[in-house]
Amino acid sequence: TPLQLQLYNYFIQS
Amino acid sequence: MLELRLIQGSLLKKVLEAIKDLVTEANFDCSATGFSLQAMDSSHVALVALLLRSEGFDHYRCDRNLSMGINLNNMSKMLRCAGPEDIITIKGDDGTDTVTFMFESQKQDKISDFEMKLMDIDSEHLGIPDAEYQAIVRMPSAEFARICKDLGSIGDTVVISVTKEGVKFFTRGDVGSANIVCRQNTSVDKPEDSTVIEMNEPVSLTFALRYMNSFTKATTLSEVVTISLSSELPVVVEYKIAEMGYIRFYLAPKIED
Repeated sequence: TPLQLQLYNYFIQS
Repeated sequence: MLELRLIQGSLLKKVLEAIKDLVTEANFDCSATGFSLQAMDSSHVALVALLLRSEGFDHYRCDRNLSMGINLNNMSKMLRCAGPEDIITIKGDDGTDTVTFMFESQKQDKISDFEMKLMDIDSEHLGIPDAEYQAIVRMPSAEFARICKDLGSIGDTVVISVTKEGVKFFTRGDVGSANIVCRQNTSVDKPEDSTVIEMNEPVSLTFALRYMNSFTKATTLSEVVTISLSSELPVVVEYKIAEMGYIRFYLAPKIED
């Protein structure tokens, strides 16, 4: 099954 | 002091219906720019960003920036009490822990005040930089909703691939597989019926259909949906809100383990 990435893989907390 | 009067109150009702299942609690931020929200779903896979610009309101008073923590289910319950033609005014005050929604009938012969308790919400704000996307697809929102619903009955994930031939939606499940291709098609008479593909380079990404189907609850807000894809970024599914702003859903892809 494919692995679900999270938004933290792309965006950082501002 | 906060007072935001929206003639087309139904827009706010639709916005709530579009996001309340994805996000249960969120801070609404009010500033001179407008009424906005940014919130992630509980698994930090999807994010909703809403902007209703101040110019879109009939009356917009926001003396200083204010953040209101709201349970979206409760807000939705209250907004469902507004009639479809009602004018909605959001009223708040610094230092109070409530917000008031006032509903006025078109004829001004019925005025209702619903006061709702606010809550403290620790929310994480993500910095989302402007980005170049490898492909941008504009298509009728109802068509996109139909595709997500249909594929959702077959599989759990959708592979969205954009090539110069068009945009392809593919799923596979226990019962079999499905493949839907939408070719570019420009309708001069009804531009909202067009499918337009801007492609810098081919791109193919996999997403959970559960989230895509949740995003399509915003279909009533706009006849057109814009899907922006890049292999370096979460997909953006955007519904413009006429004259006012937008609701954007970001979704992180799935990758082969």
